[in-house]
Amino acid sequence: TPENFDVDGGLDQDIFDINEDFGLDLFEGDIRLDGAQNR
Amino acid sequence: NSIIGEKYRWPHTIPYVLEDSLEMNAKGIILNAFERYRLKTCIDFKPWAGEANYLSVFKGSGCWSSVGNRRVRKQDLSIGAGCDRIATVQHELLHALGFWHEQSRSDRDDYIRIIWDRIQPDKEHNFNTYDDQVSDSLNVPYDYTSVMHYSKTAFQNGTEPTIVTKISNFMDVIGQRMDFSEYDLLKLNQLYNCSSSLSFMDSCDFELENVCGMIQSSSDSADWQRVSWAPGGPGSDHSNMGRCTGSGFFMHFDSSSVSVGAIAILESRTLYPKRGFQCLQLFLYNSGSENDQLNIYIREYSAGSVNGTLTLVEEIKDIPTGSWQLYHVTLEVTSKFRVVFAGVRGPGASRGGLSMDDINLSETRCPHHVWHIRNFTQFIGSPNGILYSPPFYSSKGYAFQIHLTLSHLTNAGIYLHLISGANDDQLQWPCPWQQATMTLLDQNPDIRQRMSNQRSVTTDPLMTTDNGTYFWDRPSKVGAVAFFPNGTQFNRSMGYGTSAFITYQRLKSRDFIKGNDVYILLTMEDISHLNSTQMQPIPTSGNSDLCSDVKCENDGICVVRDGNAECRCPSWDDWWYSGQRCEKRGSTRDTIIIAVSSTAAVFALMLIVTLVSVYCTRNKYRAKGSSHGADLTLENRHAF
Repeated sequence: TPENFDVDGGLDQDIFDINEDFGLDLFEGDIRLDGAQNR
Repeated sequence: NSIIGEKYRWPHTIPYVLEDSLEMNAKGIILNAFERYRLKTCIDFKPWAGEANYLSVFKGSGCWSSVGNRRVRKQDLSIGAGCDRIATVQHELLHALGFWHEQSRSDRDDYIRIIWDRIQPDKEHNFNTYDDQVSDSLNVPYDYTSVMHYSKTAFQNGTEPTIVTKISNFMDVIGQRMDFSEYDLLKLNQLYNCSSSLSFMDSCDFELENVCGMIQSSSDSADWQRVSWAPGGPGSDHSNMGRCTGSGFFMHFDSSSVSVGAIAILESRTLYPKRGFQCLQLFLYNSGSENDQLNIYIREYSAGSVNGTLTLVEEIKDIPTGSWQLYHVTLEVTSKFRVVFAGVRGPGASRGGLSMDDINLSETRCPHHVWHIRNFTQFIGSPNGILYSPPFYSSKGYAFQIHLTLSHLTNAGIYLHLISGANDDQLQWPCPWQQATMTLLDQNPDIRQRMSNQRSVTTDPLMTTDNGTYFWDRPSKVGAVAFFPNGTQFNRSMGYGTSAFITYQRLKSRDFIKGNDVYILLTMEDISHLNSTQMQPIPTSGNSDLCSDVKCENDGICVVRDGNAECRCPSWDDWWYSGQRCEKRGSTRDTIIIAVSSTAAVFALMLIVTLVSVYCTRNKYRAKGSSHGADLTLENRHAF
């Protein structure tokens, strides 16, 4: 039987892991702040 | 916990644009996430039609959102690679609706401990808290089960947890990505003053004596009884499975005490549809004759029929005996109606009857198929835990099979396989844009309280394997030979799915396993239509003048974007129109021809340049060789 294709690459990644892999450094991991909030 | 300030609220119907950049699978999942909001909250979504503010959902880098309505006209929400999970979309939408993470609420230190020295350097800001002047927990207890809670591994610099729950049993509960928790819904519905939802209609577990307003008919020959057990079975209801002594009721039609042909009718209360399509879901137990059946009718009211017109929708026959079974019935009712449940005594001996429990009616689409797995727990973590579903057909005619892996240490995996089927000669190959949605059903009696675990995958006709073949090509061409349990041979293509569908720990939680039975709900639908650009609104004021001078050819539509008129061109699976006025026709074939001819042209050009260079260099050194022959000899002698 051919092998299966795993869309998660064998990892159970959460939102913050995915964003970290992209090199993102968002607020609390996945929040985009606007200018006023940044200040 | 929500951001304080009315200015951050959206209207109850949120305008959205699904941008072209989104992956096809993500587009389908986003629409499914909207459906979960429509079922469980009063929040609805509609394609943007020129409203002042809208959500622009696009494929950016990662999964992210802003918190609340920022009133910036176009508010971005990214569903990037790896973010195409329904619960992730629900999470990002909850941010957009005004919610922070659960672990950032002001009182979180009462419930969890943040282990600061296990957090990666400079990532501490991810564990900020907000005081109650900025953030409101809406008088709802701290929620370890929230879809807005991060898991224990968030931003860790090693292997030890960064979030430790003060009640240790919740360590592996935090971070669920299945569905809204009960408290998520309580907070969202409170924040947006929700008192009803668009698609929920009724739920009945028969625990209350009023049986949810259902009525016994006077025009039948027998009655349904509300009982907590029946002499011939079942021994308990489905809602509680006997876990609560003295409670746990269901409705029973005793077919053993009536003659063949006797009918017991139970009618639901009056219901008022909004969407025109419904799914009725119920659990049945047969302890009577194998020929006993349940007929589902609709009594629909109109001006011309005050007593309603009765229409038979489905005859549920061959109900297996001895266990609760899940059934779905698709309805398409547009005016006031009741659902009529008619138990019919069939021929043959009966020592019991028909029982029904946990009825849910919603204006949603029924799953296309149900895979019922019995005696489930024996497979968890076992080498035998590699299960294949029976074969199913999609509405387009593609044959497929689901593969559940329960043999690994911690996680269950789930995969979609295309298999050879009866329609293969008539179908398009490689299989284009069929989205399979696989749902592990949380068998909570109330559809609104369910936290079912769902993943979707989509067939991309251009996807290739390492050896260059199309992944979703015809199974008889690219699949391997396999056999059904009855010995019939078929071909099965490679599976496509995830090894991290759900952890065993979560699988054993809630009501995923009930009576040692598990249900996987399956839908495979054609999402090709999502390949085309979402129609942008045609502005009604000012901007419309910009389009008056632009004529789009080939049924293209003029839209105003960033103050400029531009044409949105129609496209299909393998061809499209492009150009400023949609005047150019393109196709996949053209693209291939262009790619091949460009490659050939570049190769020819490079060959000419190389030959000319070699020729010139040779001539140059020949000339040099003849004039400096003595020097060369001297250098060679020196070298040796």
